[in-house]
Amino acid sequence: RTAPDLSTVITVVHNATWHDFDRFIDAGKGSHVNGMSELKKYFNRFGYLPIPDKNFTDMFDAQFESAVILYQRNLGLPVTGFLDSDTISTIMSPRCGMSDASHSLHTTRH
Amino acid sequence: FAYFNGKPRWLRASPLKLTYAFSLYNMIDYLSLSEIRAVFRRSFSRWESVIPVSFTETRDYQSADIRIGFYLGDHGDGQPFDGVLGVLAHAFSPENGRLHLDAAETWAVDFQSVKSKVAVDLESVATHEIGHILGLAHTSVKEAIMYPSLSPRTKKSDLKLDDVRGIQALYGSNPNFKFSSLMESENSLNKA
Repeated sequence: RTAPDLSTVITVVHNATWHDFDRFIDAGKGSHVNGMSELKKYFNRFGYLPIPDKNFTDMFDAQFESAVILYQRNLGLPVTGFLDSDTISTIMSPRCGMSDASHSLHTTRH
Repeated sequence: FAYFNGKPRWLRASPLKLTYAFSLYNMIDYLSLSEIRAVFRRSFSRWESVIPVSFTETRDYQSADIRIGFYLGDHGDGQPFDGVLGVLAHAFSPENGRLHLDAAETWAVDFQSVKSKVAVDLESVATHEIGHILGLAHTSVKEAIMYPSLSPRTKKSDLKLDDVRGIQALYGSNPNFKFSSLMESENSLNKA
């Protein structure tokens, strides 16, 4: 079985912290991928998942789906609810360390 | 555009005058202080041009309103940096004034002379973080300065309409600022 060629979708150079998140591409609600708890920690850090009262699991559950949808809305991505290549590429991009939460959004008409 | 909870801003008499200083001990050595100062001067000027605020550099780090430094890993503010790429920098909402850059990055002022694939444009990040210092949070408008992510070897340091509308709603407009100049700039970019 040949692995999909991701070189055309993810061209940004990423850091060691998030470099392996590309293995979650196409994961959606109900899927279970080893290491997804690390991605949940990322979402928690940047304000998309509440502070956990226990360790995150590797299950793509309903709460995580809501977090993905909120992330896609906030980052101006197509809202698919799963970890499409655009979303994963954006997640892996270098970024500001400030949380995306705890603020109120305003819209600007262009 | 977006604001932090409670819409904090610098509460001083208008026109707002803020000072900034660079840490004596937490800097990088492959860019000269004069290069770094010039980058931040330009970044502060972008915001000065749209709101009634002035930024003046001071050598007195402790008493400066805005305190700038480059830090590695855990540097004591509860927001440790993570090495090359990942998190590039962070700043605090008004009226805290701390602006921290990850010393592990390959900061660049000119991509012609820096060939690294992980080089990051200092001016783009500085302009973004100053937006936080003034009270803007992250926006969902990809072209805007206040969008949270920035690819390596990418320069994005001009304020966009979203940034200008957001900051002017907090501080008012610089009397010399004309929206038409910004629109002309954005239109020419769109045409290109």
